[in-house]
Formats: sequence, C-alpha cells, structure tokens
Amino acid sequence: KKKQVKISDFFK
Amino acid sequence: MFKAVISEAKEFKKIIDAASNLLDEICFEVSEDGIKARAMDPSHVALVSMDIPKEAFEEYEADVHDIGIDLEAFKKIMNRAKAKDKLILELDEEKNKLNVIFKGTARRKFALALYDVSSSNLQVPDIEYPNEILIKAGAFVDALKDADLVNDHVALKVDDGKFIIYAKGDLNESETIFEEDSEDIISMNIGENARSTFNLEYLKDMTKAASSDDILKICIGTDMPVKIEYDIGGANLTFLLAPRIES
Repeated sequence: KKKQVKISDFFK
Repeated sequence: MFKAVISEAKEFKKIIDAASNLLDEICFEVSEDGIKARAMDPSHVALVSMDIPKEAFEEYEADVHDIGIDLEAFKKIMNRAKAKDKLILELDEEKNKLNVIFKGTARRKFALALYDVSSSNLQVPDIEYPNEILIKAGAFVDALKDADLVNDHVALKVDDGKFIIYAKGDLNESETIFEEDSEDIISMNIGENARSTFNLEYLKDMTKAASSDDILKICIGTDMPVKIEYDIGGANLTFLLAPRIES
C-alpha cells in the first residue's frame, strides 16, 4: 500500500 | 516602500490563482530585485515557489518588506480585474494595508489587510533529477483528465525513452504515452527509467494556471517529488509535489 509522504521529508 | 505597476492585471491574476489553489496565505518577500515567495501547502505535501523579477513589471520600486496576504481575499479582488486593466500594488505602511488598484476606464482601489505571515525562509531543495521533460501544458493536463476517470492518483513514468502518465483503478486503467517526436513534446532529456506516483488533485491544482500552449518543465525520478515549472506573465512558478511511496 502506498502512502503519501511530506515534501519536507526531502529537505536536507 | 513598495510600489509595482503591472501592465496586465489579468496576467497577475493567473499567478495569484496558481498559488491560491494550494495555499491559504502567502508571504511576498519584496526587495529591489522583485518579489519572491516560497510556501508549503497546509498538509506539507507540496511546495510552491514564485519569483517575479522586477523586469516583469512596467514600473517597480521597493525596498525590503515581508507582505503577508490572505490569498482567498486577494484572489477575490483579482477576480474583479477587467481585461484591459493595469494593476498597481502599493504598500501603505501607515495603515498596514496592501493597496490593490485597477486602472482602466475608472480607478478602482481595494485596501487589503496584511497578515502577520512571516517569511518561511524555505528554499526549493536542490534535487538532482534523472529526467527532464518539456511538454505543452494542455497535453499534460489532458493526460491528467484521462487519469482522473479511473483513480485519484497517477503514476508519472519514464520508460524506454517515453513519458507515460498512467492510472489504475479497481476496474479500469488509463495511459497516455508521449514519444520524443510528439508535437506536444518540446524536448526530453532522459537519463533513466523512472516511476513515481502522485495525488492527482494536487497535480491538477499545480497546472491549473497554465494556458494550454504554455510549456511545462517536468522533472521526475523514482519515488522522488515531481518538479513542475512554468512561466506566466514574466513570473516563474515552481511546484514540488511529494510522491506516494510504498510503506
């Protein structure tokens, strides 16, 4: 099952 | 001080529409170089970034200010713009309002209350993408409409040099395939096969302000945010949307 992730997860 | 004159109010309306599809409020960071804004939508799934260089304005004069705006109110005001209206934006520091003035056959002025929205200091993350596609907005939006018939999310894929928009519902499927020589494709810079899945509603909101002949730059990878970039009225709009990932 796919889950929506947050864009902030990609801020490094 | 801040004062900007825009020759076509309708063009600026598109910029505000694009932002208000995803955001409730925005902080315009104005400086002598132009206006910029970066914000995440309330659920932190998407990021909106806009840059309006001073060259996009007929007249532009500003020093540094953060101008916090309720986008719903601004959008309603911009909806009152008429086809040939000029738009003047002017900060009234004494009254703490943004004056929004339409100059056509009459001069119509709205004073918009400023919100205490501090600038986010967000940066668009510098992600390296394996694939970059330039495509006519109308063609991409049509593919999203097809996908919308079968599910509320959609896969954006690069497969064997083709750009594919694919949706699968419980019963039905839809697929649009763009090959490099398609009239809708301006260019494809393909590095590797890729696939990411996205919420369709967000993608529709992100592309709503583009006219069908506008060119979208779409960057995709595997389980990576999609980056969609286009220009309207001399402004650059960049959207990032987080994917749906196997949990």
